[in-house]
Parts: sequence; structure tokens; C-alpha cells
Amino acid sequence: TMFVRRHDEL
Amino acid sequence: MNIFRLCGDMTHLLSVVVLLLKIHTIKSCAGISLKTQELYALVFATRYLDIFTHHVSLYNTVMKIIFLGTSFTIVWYMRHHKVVRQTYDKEQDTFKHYMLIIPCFALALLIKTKFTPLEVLWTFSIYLEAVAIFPQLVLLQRTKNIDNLTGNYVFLLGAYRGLYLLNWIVRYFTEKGYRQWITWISGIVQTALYADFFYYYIKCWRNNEKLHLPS
Repeated sequence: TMFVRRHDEL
Repeated sequence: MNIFRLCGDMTHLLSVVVLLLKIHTIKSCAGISLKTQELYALVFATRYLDIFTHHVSLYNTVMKIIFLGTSFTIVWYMRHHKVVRQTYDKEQDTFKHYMLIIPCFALALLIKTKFTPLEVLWTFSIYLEAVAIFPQLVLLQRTKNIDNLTGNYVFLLGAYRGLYLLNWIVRYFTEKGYRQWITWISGIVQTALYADFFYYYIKCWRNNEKLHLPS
């Protein structure tokens, strides 16, 4: 989930 | 997702639509830097490597596919389409890719969150996006008659970055523990690069003049 949160912008 | 993030993404999308309109409908890429377009294709290719491994949302996945697809389509048109490629200002678009790619890659190796291929390439794409507009700005300065679509394209790209800054301010105050220094600093640099362009864009618009930049 950390990965997804840090890369949730385009 | 806040309103600024959504508006930023939509502005980014609109800039691509404007550019494709010019290329596909008018069959011209005059005043558009192929160097910048190739750098954007590289930015998306290195940033969206997570597209099939980490799911964020359907919205993100669809937008990633759109940006990847359109950036490579634009490069294809400018390099290979028999009509469009003849309108490319090759002699004026002299910026060298490696002058931006090498320093950005070196910086990504030095300053990143984790030393994994995916993270380093993602960081590289953030740094490269910040400066990828450079060849386009140089070409604009050399172009005598900047057409409306080209001027609007660059304006929309700058507006997209400005809206992302507002999005980060909102996220900072509304999300607990939300911080992303690499993205923020690169984003501020990227937006600042447009300051000069914005100044002349608004000045010409207010005076009802055609856009021209002082050389």
C-alpha cells in the first residue's frame, strides 16, 4: 500500500 | 482526489487533444519540438512501468494508457507521417536530448526514495518531466509566427503544472503524513520554467496581439 500511495498521481 | 488534481489532469489531457488536433486535423507540427515530445514519451514509459503491477484506480490506469498511447502517437506522426513530418522545424529544434537525460538519470541515482529499478526510473521520470519543456520553449523563442494552437498547447501544459501545485497544497493540509519532496521540488521547478512564457502569453492576449516571445 505504501507504493500505491506514493505513486497515486499521474 | 481533489478538484485541483482533477482539473490538472483534465488540462493535461486537453493539451494533448489540442496538439493532436493540430497534428491530425491540420496535418501540421510547425512550432512543435520533437525533442520535447520524445522526452515526454520517455517520461511516461519510465514512470508507468507500474501500470500492470500496482493497481491504484481505474481512473489512473485509463489515464496512464491515454498518456502513453498519445505521446508515442505524436512522436510517430512527427517522425513518420508523410505530410506532418515535412512541417517539422528540424533546423530550429536543435536541443540535445542527452543534455537533459543524463543529468536527470544521475540525479535519480543520487536522490531517490529506494534503490530499486522501478523507483529509480520513476524518480528519473519526475526529474525529466520537470525539464522536458525546455526544447519546446527554445523553439518557441525562435519561431516568428507562433500559431494559436501551439501557444494554447504550451499554456495548457503550464496550467496543468500550476494546478498540481494547488493539489499538493490541499493534500498537505488534508492528508495526515502526506509528504513527497522529490515530486514537490521538481514540480515547483517545472512550473517556474513556464513563468516567462505565461507573462508574454497573458500580455499578448490582453493587448489582443498574436503571441510572440522576445528573442
